[in-house]
Amino acid sequence: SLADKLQETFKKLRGKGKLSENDVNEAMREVRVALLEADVNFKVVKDFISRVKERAVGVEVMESLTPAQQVIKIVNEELTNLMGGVQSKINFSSRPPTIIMLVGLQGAGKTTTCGKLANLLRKQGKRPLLVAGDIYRPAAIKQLQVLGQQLNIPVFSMGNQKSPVDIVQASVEHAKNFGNDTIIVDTAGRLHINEELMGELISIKDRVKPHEILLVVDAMTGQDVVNVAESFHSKLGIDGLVLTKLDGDTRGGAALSVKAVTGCPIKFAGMGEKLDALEPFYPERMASRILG
Amino acid sequence: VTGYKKLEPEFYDDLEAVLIQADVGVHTAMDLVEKIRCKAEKDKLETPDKVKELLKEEIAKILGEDTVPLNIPSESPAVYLVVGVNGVGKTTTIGKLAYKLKLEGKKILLVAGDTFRAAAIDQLEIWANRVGVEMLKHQEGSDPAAVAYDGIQAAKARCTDVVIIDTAGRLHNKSNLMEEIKKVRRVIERELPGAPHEVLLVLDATTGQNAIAQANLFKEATGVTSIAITKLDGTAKGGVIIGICSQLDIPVKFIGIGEKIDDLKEFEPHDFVEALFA
Ligand SMILES: Nc1nc2c(ncn2[C@@H]2O[C@H](COP(=O)(O)OP(=O)(O)OP(=O)(O)O)[C@@H](O)[C@H]2O)c(=O)[nH]1
Ligand SMILES: Nc1nc2c(ncn2[C@@H]2O[C@H](COP(=O)(O)OP(=O)(O)OP(=O)(O)O)[C@@H](O)[C@H]2O)c(=O)[nH]1
Ligand SMILES: [Mg+2]
Ligand SMILES: [Mg+2]
Repeated sequence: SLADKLQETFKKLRGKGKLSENDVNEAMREVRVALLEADVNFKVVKDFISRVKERAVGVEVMESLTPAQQVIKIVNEELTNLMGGVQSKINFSSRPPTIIMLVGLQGAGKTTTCGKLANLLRKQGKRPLLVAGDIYRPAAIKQLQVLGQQLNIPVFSMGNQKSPVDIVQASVEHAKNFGNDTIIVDTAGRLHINEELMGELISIKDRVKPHEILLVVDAMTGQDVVNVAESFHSKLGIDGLVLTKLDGDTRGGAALSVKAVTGCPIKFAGMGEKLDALEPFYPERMASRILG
Repeated sequence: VTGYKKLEPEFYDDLEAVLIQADVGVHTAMDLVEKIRCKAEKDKLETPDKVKELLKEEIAKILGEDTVPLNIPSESPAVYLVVGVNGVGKTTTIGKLAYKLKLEGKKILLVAGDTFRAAAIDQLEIWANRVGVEMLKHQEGSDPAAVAYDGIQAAKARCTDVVIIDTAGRLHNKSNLMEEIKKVRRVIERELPGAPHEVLLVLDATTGQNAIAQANLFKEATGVTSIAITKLDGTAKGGVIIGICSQLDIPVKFIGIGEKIDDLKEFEPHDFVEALFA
């Protein structure tokens, strides 16, 4: 683990007292490797290391800690600060229905997360409506309908011959007529570099003005996550993220990368395939997971 | 790594950076660059371009110099089992592969072995219809090993050339799910000696270092004879396969470059390496 590696590093260096620049440089080499192994983006690691270096040089090692533990403490605090506090709240509109739209790359877990989110919001007293906005993927509509049936939550669909913009617009009317105060829109997976499909999301946004746009990201995503997050945020604008498949054993460095490049909060964590497997995202837990 | 007129330490740092950002992994990247740096010194290479070419050749060597074809047994049917974690593109890849093999004149049977996920069977059925091949399915929630068993029996009876078995996505750290896929493999082996002739692990090009754990655990559980890496039409480079090939010696046979029926190409090591540095 990183803690063990740092203990080794400091064994060869000076003992207690203040952390010298040399001590810190040695330690930062280990921290850098640990973060890269954890899939934190290369450039994000560079910035992060220089911030930690600034904070760590000249620091008095606390009585109860070894120099290695002192460095880990600083790294952990810096990581946790960067990832922000727990922000698992959806911004509900004062004039329902609140419109939540889930977007992201292919296979990230959007459709499943739509089901989970509907389940969660209903437990919080909301009356959600699921909207089948993916007209492309084979059996995508059916997939959402099956989830809706399992949850006994209504699914709005107009089949796959109408444009997603029209479908989402019609769903708002439907929600108003049937008393649904929250609309959760499932969209097709798409590449951030696909002009046409990114344009489709922008059209939906312009037409219905969603209150929350959540970018769904697979926790095992590697270096490329910064390109994806940056692109979705600059072209569309996102309000928050959901990190899925955190029940896997990936270190999840993507979490740090997306927060660093978008500044947006990770609101939820997908922790399994079942529809109750959605939790608030806890930054300090993620920080220690990333460090390994 | 452009703009360097002569070899300097920063050039090697930049090479390492390019590899790391391509998901090659920090240790594999450092090892590769160090190996190249030593070789460049020994062979007295003078220019950054020559060193870059050396690196490309080194990577291509690891990936295998040539395209490796699918295993075809002397007696039909060939049985291909497709495995991998959730959402990587297994079902879509099966559709594309069926199309490719059908164009080669093969008689194909798809087996809907994902009996768990919502509308998984429907999804594969749409692909089967698009390609124009048969599909065998059971009820949702049935035992995937039973579906695989039925699939093999049907293939033998119908003189099928290729059976491709879809399975549910599963995270490799879920022991009960890994036990399930082991059972599917055992059933296939028992019903047809020599089968499965391919265990194709599907990896997503956007995945980082966790892909190595995926390859390791699936290799342990079911054996893996080949890899397909999908979503290379995005901006991710899929560099993690370099570490996988060098550590586990599993050939990459296909790449997915889109969501359409013909978006499956045979893996070509030199093209892949060029794209790594593009
Ligand atoms: N283990 C685990 N699996 C998940 C999680 N979230 C989603 N999945 C699985 O990931 C796979 C893909 O999920 P989908 O909901 O279909 O993903 P999607 O983003 O809608 O996919 P596209 O619509 O094709 O872009 C499915 O097998 C899901 O069951 C999670 O938090 N943990
Ligand atoms: N852009 C792109 N998308 C792909 C590619 N391969 C698959 N996809 C998309 O990725 C998503 C997931 O594909 P699936 O075939 O459902 O993946 P899977 O591994 O079977 O998923 P589970 O069965 O839920 O584990 C779908 O939206 C596919 O269209 C590819 O090569 N490029
Ligand atoms: Mg979906
Ligand atoms: Mg599938």
